[in-house]
Amino acid sequence: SRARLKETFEQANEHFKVLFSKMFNGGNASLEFVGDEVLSAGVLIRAQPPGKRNALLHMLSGGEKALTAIALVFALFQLNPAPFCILDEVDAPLDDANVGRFCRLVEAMSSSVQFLFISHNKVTMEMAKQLVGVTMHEPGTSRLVSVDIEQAIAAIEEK
Amino acid sequence: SRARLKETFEQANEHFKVLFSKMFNGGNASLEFVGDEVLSAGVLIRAQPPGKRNALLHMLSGGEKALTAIALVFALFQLNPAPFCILDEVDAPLDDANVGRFCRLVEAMSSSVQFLFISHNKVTMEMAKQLVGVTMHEPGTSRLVSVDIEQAIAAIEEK
Amino acid sequence: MRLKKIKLAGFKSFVDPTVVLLESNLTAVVGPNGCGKSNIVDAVRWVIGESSAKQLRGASLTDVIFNGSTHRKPVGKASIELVFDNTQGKLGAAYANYNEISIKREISRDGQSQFYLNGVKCRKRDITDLFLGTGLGPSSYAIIEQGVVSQLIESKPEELRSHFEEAA
Amino acid sequence: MRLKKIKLAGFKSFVDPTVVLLESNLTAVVGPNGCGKSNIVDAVRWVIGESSAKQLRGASLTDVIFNGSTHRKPVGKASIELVFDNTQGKLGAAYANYNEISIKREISRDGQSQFYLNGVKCRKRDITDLFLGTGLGPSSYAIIEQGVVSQLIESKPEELRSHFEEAA
Ligand SMILES: Nc1ncnc2c1ncn2[C@@H]1O[C@H](COP(=O)(O)OP(=O)(O)OP(=O)(O)O)[C@@H](O)[C@H]1O
Ligand SMILES: Nc1ncnc2c1ncn2[C@@H]1O[C@H](COP(=O)(O)OP(=O)(O)OP(=O)(O)O)[C@@H](O)[C@H]1O
Ligand SMILES: [Mg+2]
Ligand SMILES: [Mg+2]
Repeated sequence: SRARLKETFEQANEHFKVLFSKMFNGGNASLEFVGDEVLSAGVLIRAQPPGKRNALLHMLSGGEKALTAIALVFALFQLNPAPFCILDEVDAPLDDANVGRFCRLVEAMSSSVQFLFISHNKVTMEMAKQLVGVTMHEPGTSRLVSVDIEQAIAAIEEK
Repeated sequence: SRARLKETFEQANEHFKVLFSKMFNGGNASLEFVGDEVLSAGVLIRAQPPGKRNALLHMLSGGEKALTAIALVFALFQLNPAPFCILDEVDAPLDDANVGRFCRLVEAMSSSVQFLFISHNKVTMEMAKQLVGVTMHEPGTSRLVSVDIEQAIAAIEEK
Repeated sequence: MRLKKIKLAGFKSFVDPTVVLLESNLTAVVGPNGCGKSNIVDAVRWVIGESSAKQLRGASLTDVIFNGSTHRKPVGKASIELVFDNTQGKLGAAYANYNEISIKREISRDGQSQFYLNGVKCRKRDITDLFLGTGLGPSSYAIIEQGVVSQLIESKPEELRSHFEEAA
Repeated sequence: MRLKKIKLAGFKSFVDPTVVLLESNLTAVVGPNGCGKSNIVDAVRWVIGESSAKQLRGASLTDVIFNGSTHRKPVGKASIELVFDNTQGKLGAAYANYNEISIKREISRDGQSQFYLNGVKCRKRDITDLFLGTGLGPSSYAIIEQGVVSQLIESKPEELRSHFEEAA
């Protein structure tokens, strides 16, 4: 119904603003309805990193876009937490400082959301409470292998 | 002319096969003409990582696709070296072992090709002979800042 | 409702039966390029009803069935099962009394899929209905595949709207 | 022929005149997210003749002009200059005698671009002709922008062909 969607939208907007400024250590963001009729309107995202005048998405950098998208997904989760959240290398475009902020946010949300995430980044791996190793010892076929965090980091350092 | 394009194509194919198996430590790859008429034919890429039966591009993983694309670009460079090569975070999807292989290949080619590359990965930064630091100390405006490799790595570790 | 296990067999590069146990709310899947990590994500999308081969990085739906390696022959069937802990009774009314809920999907070379709910054959609709309104529906924001994180915010305003409807 | 310098002024986030000196064949550009690294790549594509605003991550071609920050007002003009060392005389016949070749492009708010070759006004065609056949032409394989490395091999067979023509 119209009232429900409008209310959902307003709440998502609130969550998005808060999460955006956590991810960016400041700045402003908002969600706007586009079009007159709520039930058929589109959604426009404005995102303004700290110190920048521009709030249009297409001018954001690769890392800024990824951070904005993550903030939006987490805002939707806070509204209606799905049974789990799967993230496949979302940290790839991020510099180490932003990987740190991302990890702290995931850790905070993990009290109510189950996360399954894939990453090649040591900082992100260290956030995990459980590591699932996948290997193709036998070429072409995947198998699980038990891995502990020291091993995973060492395997990365060695190569 | 037809003969020239055919010859270029054959040479590119040779370079691509060699570079692919350097990148993947084995495996097979090839370029095929699609269509009867050489002057209007398309190019099909086949890429088969070591131990795998599949050679179709769409079934490759994120990292395997990036490695294949890099091998193709470098094959074209060996055929006709452009004045410089600019790579913007092409190492983002790669695991550390493949970042290492990528760096060794770039280093080998740098005797005849000028590389300008952007990366957040320490291993790739360490390959550089010159580091150009960019900062937004004043929010919203970019400025260069001199940076040496220890500093760049430390800045990453610290955060 | 927590996801406890992902069981794979004959699915993409997981030719041998494999069980991924999820014992915490922060589980990382790690391994070298091409080892099969994203195939696990595809497995989850597939079992909850994904019907587009392209979304599963295949040309046809049977591309999810293990098609061989240098040492192994292709197999004839793929199967994925998700086991949920439902002790808090959060999932769909009819299943509130079950402590464990399992959903399963199988496909054979003829392209026919079969779904199961707690071991009993069911229609695809029964599975998609189960997740309706939980954020795992068709325009799910709960699974971000590799390389598409930025595309989420680049989609057209109308497409974005469907994520809000899902969350409402 | 080696690229020695990239000079930026009023271009995207580089409002103040900035010179990037390239002193080796292995130069890394580093810095935090959003600091302006990819803007340098856009600068190079723009000065050699890029005419699509979308390829430059803008809505219109004047989006390359610095449009302000919390501390600075927008400016009226953007300019990029590349300086090449041509001591080996590799570049175009007419310029074989020049030890240094500089190409420059300026744009003002009215959208008009002006190109310069060694300080002399010239047409865009003069610049694109200079690079014809060097791999830096329109379907250049020499510049891989952020996030598109895998797309290179996913393009249609016809599109791939143009890279081979460029290399021929
Ligand atoms: N039906 C299938 N049968 C056998 N192997 C398959 C099948 N489908 C996909 N594969 C293989 O699975 C591999 C890709 O796995 P996946 O995309 O999960 O890798 P990944 O671990 O995510 O790697 P990356 O770190 O590069 O993203 C490919 O090499 C592909 O050949
Ligand atoms: N015309 C302009 N005027 C002012 N700032 C601009 C202009 N165009 C782009 N920008 C700013 O430049 C920034 C993007 O820079 P860029 O894409 O180069 O970042 P980056 O260093 O590559 O980051 P990442 O590591 O995330 O890829 C944006 O924050 C954007 O606001
Ligand atoms: Mg993957
Ligand atoms: Mg960038």
